[in-house]
Amino acid sequence: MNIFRLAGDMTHLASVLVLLLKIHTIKSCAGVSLRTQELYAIVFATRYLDIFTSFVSVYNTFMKLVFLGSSFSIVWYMRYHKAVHRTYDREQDTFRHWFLVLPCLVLALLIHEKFTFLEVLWTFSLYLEAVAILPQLVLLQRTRNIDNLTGQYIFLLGGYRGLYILNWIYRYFTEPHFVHWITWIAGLVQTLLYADFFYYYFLRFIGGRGVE
Amino acid sequence: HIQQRLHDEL
Repeated sequence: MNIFRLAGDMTHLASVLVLLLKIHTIKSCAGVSLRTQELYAIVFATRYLDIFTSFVSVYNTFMKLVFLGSSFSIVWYMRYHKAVHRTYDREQDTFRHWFLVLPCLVLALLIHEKFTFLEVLWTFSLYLEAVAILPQLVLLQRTRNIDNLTGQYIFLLGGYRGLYILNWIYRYFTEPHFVHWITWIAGLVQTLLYADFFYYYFLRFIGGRGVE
Repeated sequence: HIQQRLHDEL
């Protein structure tokens, strides 16, 4: 564990907590894409399949449970909780996210580090996570103005993988044989997708107004 | 163990 990875995990945790805070306290999911949340639930479900078979550390297992629990409960809230569901912007959240799942699965079957069931699904989760934010970014374009909590959520979610890139650079220079092109490229693509959001976020943030 | 190292990340 290094400071970059810890900062990345904490940023990721913060993004999930901000979203849960928004949905649970003000009972609103305005501006949040249910489709992105569904993709993230699939990402965690396929990435953490080894949660019971391979124990890394208490921290690792605890964080996996937090991410699994929070992503599925956010989907549940947005789908079935009456008050929250009412604030869901169904007409605008129309990105065909299922069209992202199949290509990621095919790509994982073609490009992976080891051809085993767990490894292919793990690689699938990497590819899917790289594009999972697309429905949210499209929704953002359509709803123009979003509240600060949603803006913070997206900012933290984009930032965590950027910190992971610093973690991979650090581990590449400090650990022999630590080379994982698939993880690195997927992480880079994921972070680059946030580039224009970061641009507007900092513009607004410096301006001191909400994120538009 | 290298494989394990890769999957020691979230």
